Amino acid sequence: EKLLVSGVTLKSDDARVSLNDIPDRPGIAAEVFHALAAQNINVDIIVQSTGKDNKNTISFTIPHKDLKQAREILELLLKNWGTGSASFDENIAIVSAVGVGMKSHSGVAASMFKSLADAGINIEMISTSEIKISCVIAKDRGREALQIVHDVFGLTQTA
Amino acid sequence: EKLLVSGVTLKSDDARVSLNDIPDRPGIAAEVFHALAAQNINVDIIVQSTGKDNKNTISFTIPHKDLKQAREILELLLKNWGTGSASFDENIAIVSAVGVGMKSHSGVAASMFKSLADAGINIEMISTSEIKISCVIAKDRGREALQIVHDVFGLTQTA
Ligand SMILES: C[C@@H](O)[C@H](N)C(=O)O
Ligand SMILES: C[C@@H](O)[C@H](N)C(=O)O
Repeated sequence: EKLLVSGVTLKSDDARVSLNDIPDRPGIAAEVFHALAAQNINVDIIVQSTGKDNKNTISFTIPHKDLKQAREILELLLKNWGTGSASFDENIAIVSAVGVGMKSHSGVAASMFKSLADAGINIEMISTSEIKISCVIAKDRGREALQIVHDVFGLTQTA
Repeated sequence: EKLLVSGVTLKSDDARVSLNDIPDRPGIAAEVFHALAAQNINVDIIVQSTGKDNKNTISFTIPHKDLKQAREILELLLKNWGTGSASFDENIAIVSAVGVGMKSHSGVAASMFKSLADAGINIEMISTSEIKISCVIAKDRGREALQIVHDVFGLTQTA
């Protein structure tokens, strides 16, 4: 498989937010991101897997500096829904492999995941498209992960 | 906020696969996608939220035609791990908004999610980056969702 990855990035100033066991019905996701957008809180990755028993969890990352404000917004939503909880983790880094046409990217994903695994780095969250594979990992492994993923794709780290 | 969305796509020939309650330790994600890549099974979106009690769930989409082979591969992995289960859903469509620099894309995500919600379409899975917001929805709402998301971003549907 040709080399499809053109770069690797590291983001260390985001925090993870999870809305756990919230209603899995139309309108919920819209409410969350509308409320955040209204306060100009930028969101990087959003992941949501399939729900169960009409409940679901939405996880996303926002800048550390917006955590306090996000907490207030989300507590209000949770109160209105009458269900669910919010959890936060500031101790994360997002390492991403960027490429073009990674449509057959199960191989690219496998290589990236394997390189992190071999270093004993646990992958906490995953979000992908054909253009980008993002992994959330522990913040203190960020620099190391950036080097590792650069190496596995034969890229020269310039920064 | 300027118009950041340049196009909307619909994919109706993928199926969702979820690996539920699998071990949340380094190497697991690598094993899954290595096994799929070895059989040339293309993966579109991969989502994984944060784990709990050392267990996690990884969901992803693959072409319908690869379901049978994927099942065999995954059953073998589950057997080796001695824990977890696989679930499948052929009844999905993936609608995606593609854009550039959607860094402040909580607003773009909110608009997309709201447009689907107003039509009563439940969002089953979400995977995003600054360049793409993908939503997994029921297959029979696919065509309608494509039109809806085109409209909310003021795009002309050409196909
Ligand atoms: C959980 C949330 O995504 C919900 N399913 C919605 O459509 O808004
Ligand atoms: C669940 C899976 O992603 C695991 N955390 C890994 O690192 O492989």
